Amino acid sequence: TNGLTAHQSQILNLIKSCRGTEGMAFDELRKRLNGMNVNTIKQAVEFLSNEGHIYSTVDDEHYKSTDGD
Amino acid sequence: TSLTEEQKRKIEENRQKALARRAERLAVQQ
Repeated sequence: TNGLTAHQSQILNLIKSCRGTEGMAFDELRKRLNGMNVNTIKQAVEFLSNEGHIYSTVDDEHYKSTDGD
Repeated sequence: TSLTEEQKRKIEENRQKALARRAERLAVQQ
């Protein structure tokens, strides 16, 4: 395993799948994770950012992955 | 939408910082 929880992995995979230059918007992430608690998503995003898996792009609500590009 | 040069520069800076954090975390784990 990669040391991530199921939620963290799911969120990272969604961000990885987004190929746009601005990355994935938080709202889009929330829509794709239909039903997941917003704070859970925020905490996972913060963790992934702290671990260097993702970074913010045009603002603090758009993210891209550091893996595989 | 196309990004301005400043936005592109900032994004690349954020990417480099994230890569540095990732490398740091991996080093700690070993």
